[in-house]
Amino acid sequence: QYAPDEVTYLPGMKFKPNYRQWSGFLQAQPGKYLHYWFVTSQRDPVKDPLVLWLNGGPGCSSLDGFLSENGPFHVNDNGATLYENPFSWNKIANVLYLESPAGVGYSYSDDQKYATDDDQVADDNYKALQSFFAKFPNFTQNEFFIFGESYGGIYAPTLSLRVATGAAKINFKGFSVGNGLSSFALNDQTLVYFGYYHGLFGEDLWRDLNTNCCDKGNCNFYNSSSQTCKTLVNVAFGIVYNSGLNEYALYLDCEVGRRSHKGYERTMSHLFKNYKKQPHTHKVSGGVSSSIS
Amino acid sequence: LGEVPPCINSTAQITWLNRGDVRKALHIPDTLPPWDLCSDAVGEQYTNLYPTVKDVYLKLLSLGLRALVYNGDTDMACNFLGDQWFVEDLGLKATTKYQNWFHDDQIAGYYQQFGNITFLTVKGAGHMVPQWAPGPAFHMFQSFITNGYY
Repeated sequence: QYAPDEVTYLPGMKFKPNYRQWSGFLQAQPGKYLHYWFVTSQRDPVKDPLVLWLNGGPGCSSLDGFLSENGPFHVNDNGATLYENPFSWNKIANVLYLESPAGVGYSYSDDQKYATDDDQVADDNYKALQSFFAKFPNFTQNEFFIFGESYGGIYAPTLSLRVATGAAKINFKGFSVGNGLSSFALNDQTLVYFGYYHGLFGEDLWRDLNTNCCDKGNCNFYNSSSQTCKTLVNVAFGIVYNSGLNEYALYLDCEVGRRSHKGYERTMSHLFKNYKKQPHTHKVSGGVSSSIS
Repeated sequence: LGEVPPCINSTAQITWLNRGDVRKALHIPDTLPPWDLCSDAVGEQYTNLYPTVKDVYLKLLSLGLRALVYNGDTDMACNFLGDQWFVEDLGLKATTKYQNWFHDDQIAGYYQQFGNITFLTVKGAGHMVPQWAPGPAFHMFQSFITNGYY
């Protein structure tokens, strides 16, 4: 293994891990370095699969995946000590967390230019993967899987295509996408049905949506040419992500208060390309005011 | 320390990851800026090229790879219906009916398989399934990487 990157001590860790871990940088295209954090399996690192985990955004860090989702330990609320995650995915797999693209988390570019796109990200991720196997050559035999979450619905399959068709000898078995963005059109289209059938808006709006967006039973809530339809869809989307609901989990409260800051708008603008935030023109459930928190 | 996505409390991670001794332990050069959950620089300058990844999936599946598309079914950022319709729109023959799967003797969600690709929901979980349903998420993960039953 690549000894200089091995992590043998972590502040706030009161327990002794039964796995090894490395943190360092992988080479993407020249001048770009992606930070990785690799933990071996708590069971059988030699035989267990190798899994790459990618969070989405675009622009969000996979260390959120490590420290809040499926990593071997998480951070206590005090921001200082760590606790073990009994459901860590490294119980049965070697897991590589990659902060991608450059500019995300500790990943960086020498020129500090961070404009990029889906294909550049996939190319850089593929180069970084080859850099990983150069550092950890004895993992090339392990079965290999790629996991992506959210905008990772774009990252995972595009990187998978490069792995599956590239020259690097990787024992690639499959890929998985969690709550992923697979199609903008379907993501928009289905959200209207999700909203109505979860009771987020009532018959008035639903009837108007059907009247203005549907023709002989075929509905287009994604890119209708009807301005009225677009306005109504905006109202529906506004209820979903601008009325006080937690868009990431309908039945959970919203932890960090209101959503008017820039980062939020950006994330949602990537997911809902046609949504233009407008004042509510359609009376919704007695006038939901934006002051609900 | 920058903007964070709403409804997610990542204060603890940001605090810990930006400690000097933690950065040192993780071999992070002092010259690098503070860590943040999401990067404005990347997010604001990012260009999406794939409105859909349907063709990419079809190519990968034609190569015999296995795929799992899973959704926590309370998420509205990427709701489960959108991904279910996406998998169905691939036009592959269903090899199982739509059925429930169990974890700890409870229905953990629903799934259907279409040859090498499985669509699966995780009941009651939000956008980050391993965070909000860690037990069912681990079960699903193990079933997928071992090609076992859900």
